[in-house]
Amino acid sequence: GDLLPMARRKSLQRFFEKRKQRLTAVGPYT
Amino acid sequence: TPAPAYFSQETLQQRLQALIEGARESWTYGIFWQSSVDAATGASFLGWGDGYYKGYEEDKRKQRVAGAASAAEQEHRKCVLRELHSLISGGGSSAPDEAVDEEVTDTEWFFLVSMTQSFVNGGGLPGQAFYTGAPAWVTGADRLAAAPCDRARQAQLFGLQTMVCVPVGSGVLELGSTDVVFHSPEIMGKIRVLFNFSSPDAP
Repeated sequence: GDLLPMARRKSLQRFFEKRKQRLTAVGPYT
Repeated sequence: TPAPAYFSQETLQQRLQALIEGARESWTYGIFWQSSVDAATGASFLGWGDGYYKGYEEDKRKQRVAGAASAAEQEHRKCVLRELHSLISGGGSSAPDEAVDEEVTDTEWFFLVSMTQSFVNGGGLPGQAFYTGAPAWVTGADRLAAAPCDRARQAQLFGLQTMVCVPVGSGVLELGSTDVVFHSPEIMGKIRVLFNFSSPDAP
């Protein structure tokens, strides 16, 4: 079954997309 | 125009983004807590509606100063991130990338953990704001640490210095910042416009 409710799934997808953009823009954190 | 009972997910995201990106203050994230009723018990609660995480390069510097998370804690966070990434990408059909393997900051972790939280019977800062209909604005790490609310104290532990909860009809809008942000009529005005909330902005 779907382990993630739709709202959280979409929020997570956006979170990962934004995180990738941030890392691409500023470079690795470490 | 009366506020809609529920904002659509797309609309919510656009409003949150407009608020955070357009603000004069440096907000780290915004979360909309949606009011819902538990089908089994009939109890009302606030649960995750949507969120927008901005974060800052500055957060990383502050974490360095504060000592940041231990190596073991970082591994734990990355492990959870990989599992979450696998869930939303259909069981690992797409290869993990740097968005998964890179260091997870304290504020990113706080935001992610928030997705699992809910508030019943006026509990926590969001619940209190919803229950009383009055915005709550807590500025300063010391005040967050002393707040009678687990979420506020947790926020302080993860480097946040300001937390704001504003009731907006069908839920509560929460803003958090790693900066010290004092009460701003301007941001309250923006919230009023973007989220169509008509309550007074002071208790």
